[in-house]
Amino acid sequence: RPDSRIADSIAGTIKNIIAVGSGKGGVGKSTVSVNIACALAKEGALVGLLDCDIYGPNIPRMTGAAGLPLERDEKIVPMEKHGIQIMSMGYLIPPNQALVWRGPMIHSAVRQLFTDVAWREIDYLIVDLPPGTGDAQMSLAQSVPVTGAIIVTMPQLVALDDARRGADAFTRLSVPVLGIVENMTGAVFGSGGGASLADELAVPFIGSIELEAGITASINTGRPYVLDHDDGISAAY
Amino acid sequence: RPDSRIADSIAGTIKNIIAVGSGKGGVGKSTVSVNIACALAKEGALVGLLDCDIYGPNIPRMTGAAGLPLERDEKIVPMEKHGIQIMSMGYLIPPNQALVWRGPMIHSAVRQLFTDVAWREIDYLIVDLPPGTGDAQMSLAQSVPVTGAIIVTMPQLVALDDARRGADAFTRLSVPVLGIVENMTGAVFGSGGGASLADELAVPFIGSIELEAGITASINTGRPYVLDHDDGISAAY
Ligand SMILES: Nc1ncnc2c1ncn2[C@@H]1O[C@H](COP(=O)(O)OP(=O)(O)O)[C@@H](O)[C@H]1O
Ligand SMILES: Nc1ncnc2c1ncn2[C@@H]1O[C@H](COP(=O)(O)OP(=O)(O)O)[C@@H](O)[C@H]1O
Repeated sequence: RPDSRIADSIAGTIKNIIAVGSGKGGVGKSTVSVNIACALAKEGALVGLLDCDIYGPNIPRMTGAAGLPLERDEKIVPMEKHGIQIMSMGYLIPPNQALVWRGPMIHSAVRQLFTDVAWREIDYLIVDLPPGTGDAQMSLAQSVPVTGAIIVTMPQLVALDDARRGADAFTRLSVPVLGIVENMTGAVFGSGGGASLADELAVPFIGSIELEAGITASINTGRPYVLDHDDGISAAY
Repeated sequence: RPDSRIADSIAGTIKNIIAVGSGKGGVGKSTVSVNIACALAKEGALVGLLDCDIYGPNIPRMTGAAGLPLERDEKIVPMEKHGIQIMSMGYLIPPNQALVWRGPMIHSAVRQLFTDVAWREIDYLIVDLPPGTGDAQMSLAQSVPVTGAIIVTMPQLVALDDARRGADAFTRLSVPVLGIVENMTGAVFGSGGGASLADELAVPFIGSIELEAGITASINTGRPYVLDHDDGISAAY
């Protein structure tokens, strides 16, 4: 499955690659990725965060890691913030410009985010995936050995439909599904859908995160929620 | 820009093609598309609804138009519900199965949703686009003459970032941007972002729809909100 040349080039540097996907957009993949990465770093792990959403790279704003990456020995040096190494296409294109690219361009961009970036030693590389089950998911699984994938869903039925497709895509790409996270649980979108999906797919239910205005505020300011809060939500991440 | 063979095949049948896009996933493109289509049909227009989100086709569940489409003269007959003609990849693939397709497959699927579907006379064809600025957006603009595009955004900054990219993509594909709709306005995600983006891009601000649990409930049951409510939200659609 993975391309042995790329796998060899990162072997020994990146120990675990955790993909965060869902199938559906806007369910909280990036928010969960950023907070998981910060929570792991707070516990002392060496963490990397890779934004694989080529069309809509939100990680630079969400982490507050602004600026232009440096180059060293013809490789791009990841940004560094909150004790995490961070890389995103968002650093390589002007902010308001769309990448109107077809599939093959996505494929080579995903490969380059591994081969052309000077990643230093990492225990966990969290890879934030775009919605859908297309080029980015395929290129990731066909480039590097992915340790496992976390599926993020919202509680309502259409989100569960797409989360099933997301899980099916990982299974067909030989990537183990580590479990389901239900996000934005509460009165507006409902609750319980994530747990019943986990039962149906016979994968662990990792937990749920409630719909909380403070989380959106933390996203807007570029300071991930877990860094400033010590409550049930931070514990859930 | 558009492919004259496809444009000719639908000329006279489909008068206006309105794309509903955003760049970001989960902001409410499908929900807005379904409710706009139903609102136009309630006013007596001939309406079609095309789900161009090949990886995550949610329109069949959202409209409650279940079942398998018929074939006539080697073309697929659109489903019919709430007085609207409806077509989606969701009718052509098993429900829980992911389409793990690369870009070129998306391109031919989008073209076939025009050439191989027996659309009858339509005043407005509402096209629900997937997130991103890639194959589906390009294939639509390169297949048929798109009258204009509505950009749906949520109020928060990361959604506005992606909405700008979505608008930029339409401009580069020579599709006029008809305006901005801000969705899920309220205490959780904020308000005012859509209107300021409309000013920035010098396009009309069409209006805002508040975050309302009743809208999610209507999505889960397959009966679009505007059909059963006569309130401010329905008026906004
Ligand atoms: N638990 C939550 N409570 C409130 N808002 C949330 C929560 N999780 C995510 N959000 C908001 O929802 C929006 C979508 O989340 P995002 O992480 O961008 O989704 P995705 O990466 O799946 O597209 C973000 O702007 C974020 O502010
Ligand atoms: N104004 C609203 N209030 C409450 N829920 C909404 C609203 N608009 C959309 N939703 C919910 O948000 C989810 C995402 O919307 P959807 O239309 O699927 O977005 P997209 O097509 O952009 O991915 C849906 O499940 C829907 O129930």
